[in-house]
Amino acid sequence: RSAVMYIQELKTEPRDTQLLSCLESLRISLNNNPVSWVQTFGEEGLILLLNFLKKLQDEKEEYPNAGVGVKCQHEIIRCLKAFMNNKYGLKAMLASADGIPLLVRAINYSVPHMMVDAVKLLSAICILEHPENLHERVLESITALAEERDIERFQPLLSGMRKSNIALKGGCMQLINALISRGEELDFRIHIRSELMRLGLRELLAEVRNIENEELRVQLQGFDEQAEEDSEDL
Amino acid sequence: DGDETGIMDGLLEALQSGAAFKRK
Repeated sequence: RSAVMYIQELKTEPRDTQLLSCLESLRISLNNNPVSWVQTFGEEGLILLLNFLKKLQDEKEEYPNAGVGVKCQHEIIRCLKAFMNNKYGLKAMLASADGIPLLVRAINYSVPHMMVDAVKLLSAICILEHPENLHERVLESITALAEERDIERFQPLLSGMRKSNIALKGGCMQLINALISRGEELDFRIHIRSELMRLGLRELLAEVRNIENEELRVQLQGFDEQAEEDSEDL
Repeated sequence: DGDETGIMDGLLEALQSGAAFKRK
């Protein structure tokens, strides 16, 4: 199918399994076609994907097909990753006001597999070399959503750390490391770290250190090394 | 150059290996 055909299909507002199958196929196309294909899918396609994601996130859990809805949300996150895997797509995503906030809303610990992908994409955005400090934009979105929900801003990440899913623990630590590492001011980095510790990261780290997993080990080492360097600077 | 590809893959690799957190 051509990029234009996907746009036409998405415009017919498919639902449930029909939407899921369209998204699965779109993700494969976005991953395997040249950038010119992604460019044809373009901003119009990106807006359609983001609108679907928003609509699905707004749907109540009682909705009869909520399970398929969650699968569709996850598939959209995977499509966004494929879309952003080139300069054109990344630029389009960052130019969209909704892109980062919707990825932040996908930090949902009750859907661990989707949350892993969402936190990893956000971590990548944080460390991207860009004139605008993107880690600040990510943090602003995290803060705004927490204010809306009246919770502590890092609570969703700590809830993810408490899940038994090891990839999720690693993903959460990765986002924490990415946010801290891009902070230019020592005060900022220390503040974020102490905010996390106060929320319960200290106790969680003690538990997580006992898990034998290479990915997790790298993230814990990254966290410790940055903290040690800052402590020396202080 | 809009043709540059593999950007997210590169960033994710740098995060996963810990290279992204080394102070410059």
